[in-house]
Amino acid sequence: GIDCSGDSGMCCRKEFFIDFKEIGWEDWIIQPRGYHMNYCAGLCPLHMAGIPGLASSFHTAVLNLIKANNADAAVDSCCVPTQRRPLSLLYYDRDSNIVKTDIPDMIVDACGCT
Amino acid sequence: APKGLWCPAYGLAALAPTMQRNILIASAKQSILSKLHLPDRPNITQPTSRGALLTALRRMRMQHMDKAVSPEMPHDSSIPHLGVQEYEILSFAESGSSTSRSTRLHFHFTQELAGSTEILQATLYLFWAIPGPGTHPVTVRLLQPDPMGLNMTVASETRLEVQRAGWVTLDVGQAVRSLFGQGSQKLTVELEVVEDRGSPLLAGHSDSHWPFVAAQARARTSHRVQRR
Repeated sequence: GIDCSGDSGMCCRKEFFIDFKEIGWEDWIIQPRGYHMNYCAGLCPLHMAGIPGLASSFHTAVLNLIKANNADAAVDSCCVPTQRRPLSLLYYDRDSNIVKTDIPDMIVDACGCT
Repeated sequence: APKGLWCPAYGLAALAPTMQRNILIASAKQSILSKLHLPDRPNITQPTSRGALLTALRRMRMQHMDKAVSPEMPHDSSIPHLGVQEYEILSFAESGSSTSRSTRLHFHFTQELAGSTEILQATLYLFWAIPGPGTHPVTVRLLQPDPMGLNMTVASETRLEVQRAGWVTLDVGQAVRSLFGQGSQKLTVELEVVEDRGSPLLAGHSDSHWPFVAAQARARTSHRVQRR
């Protein structure tokens, strides 16, 4: 995956950090202090469709045929997360119990074109 | 149609930075709350003291290490299952009614956890502060509301011979599972001493020796229908 830098309009990963103190959640979330959410942005022109992040397969061959024979009919290719990891939280629940859990797929590590 | 119209992040880049930020923060909040099965952010009325939290985490870690080194320990069911969200819960006791010979403690679990997880293990940690020499027999009863919710019934009873000060643990996993199965979320523990020589529990309890239940739970997996 590619990290966004400068004004590249191509599909890339944008860093985005949420400080729990800034949103008034620091009283019930004990750890961590914030959350590196990150997100995907940018365009996927047809010649980038399916890379990186799509293993070469029969699907790729079909897609290439569509591109070659009928570029206009090919559907949109989107810039989406291709790698994510869990967010570990230690927090108070409504009964002031202390709960630790790992929420899957919360941090975007890489982006790619569908 | 403009390029990327059907894409999930379409249009975000065209917004003003402040608007983008607000949308991303709102999305992050909604995502965290929904994955914690919380309708809204909890309002914390009495946060746990740092002393009690650190002691509890230390006790649990020592308990895990004891289990890890003991060869006869059965296969640890808390080994993480790929892809299923797991929880570790620390519930500190709320004082209930007490007499010269008995003390009641309440442990509350939230409806969200009770409804969306299955309990793998639950352990009650009690700290004995001995009021005098010799052995102190203590009866520990786990109580739960009867199906009508009117009276308390004894789910299990254990007799302990307390000889020295320190922590003891009791497995309460079955009692908590049965509570959740009944749709209840409150576990009541009754400690009774045979004669009023003072309860070995409360004689010297302090904030960092307050009783707690440590539970491990796993998100209930919805039965996926495989369509061929």
